[in-house]
Amino acid sequence: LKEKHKILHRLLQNSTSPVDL
Amino acid sequence: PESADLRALAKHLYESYLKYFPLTKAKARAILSGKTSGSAPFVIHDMKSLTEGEQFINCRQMPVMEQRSEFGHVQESASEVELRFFHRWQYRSAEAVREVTEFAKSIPGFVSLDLNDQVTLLKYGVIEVLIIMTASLMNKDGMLISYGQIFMTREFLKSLRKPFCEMMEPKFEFAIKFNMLELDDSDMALFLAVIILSGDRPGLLNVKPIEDLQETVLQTLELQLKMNHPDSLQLFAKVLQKMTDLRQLVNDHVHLIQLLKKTEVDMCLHPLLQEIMKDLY
Repeated sequence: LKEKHKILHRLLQNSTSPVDL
Repeated sequence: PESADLRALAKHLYESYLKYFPLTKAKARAILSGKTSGSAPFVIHDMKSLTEGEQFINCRQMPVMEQRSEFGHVQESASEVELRFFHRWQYRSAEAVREVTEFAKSIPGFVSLDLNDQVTLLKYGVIEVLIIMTASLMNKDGMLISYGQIFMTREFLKSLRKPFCEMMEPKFEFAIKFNMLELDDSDMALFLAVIILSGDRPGLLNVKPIEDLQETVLQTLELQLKMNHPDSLQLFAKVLQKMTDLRQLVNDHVHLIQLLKKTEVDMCLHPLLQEIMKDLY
């Protein structure tokens, strides 16, 4: 599931660094 | 003491809500009723005003309006403008998904859940949360977008070509009924957490801790509604009933997006929204 949802996974993991949407 | 814990949870979630969501219901209602000290929102009610106003969609601060007339001269087909507007809308939606994710992470216990389950809860919950939050920005005549800088009329959204015209009307119908419950931002914060912590989402690996977290938030919501709306009978039950309508709305929304992907050759869906909608229902 994590593999199919890489961006969502990244949003969940990164708390402070801005995520390039 | 138990009640004090629930009050503390309510306060914590309300503070997170204020921290992560830029336009609160209180602020949106003030703008919609013309009770703000700032300027009134720019109104998009036809293709011309869309062409003028679309430059500012997603802007937090509207630029000086003298520039507007320049954009009106650009001759484009309505279909191009509609598609571009949809793209901008999508980017704001992706940003809103990020805000909801940050809010979810602030729910005590959420980040301790299995990471796969966190992904599942967000995948299934995020569109429901966004529909609920959009209701705060709507009245029967239209909705605020771009952080409250723009008011887009319901009639204009209905006038777009198919299937764009079918996207927002069910959300307006839902919003009008939902807004009659008159929840405020502190109630909304708890309701959103309840939605996110739904233990019956497909594919969850470890349901028990999710249900335990949801139970605590549910108790908090029940207490909050009793204290905040003492005269509103059965409000807790009425709020929970809305969760059924929400699932149907999301189901219909995802099918419309799938239809769009088939009919609009130029449409490309934002990768984050693609992830969420793929195999959703």
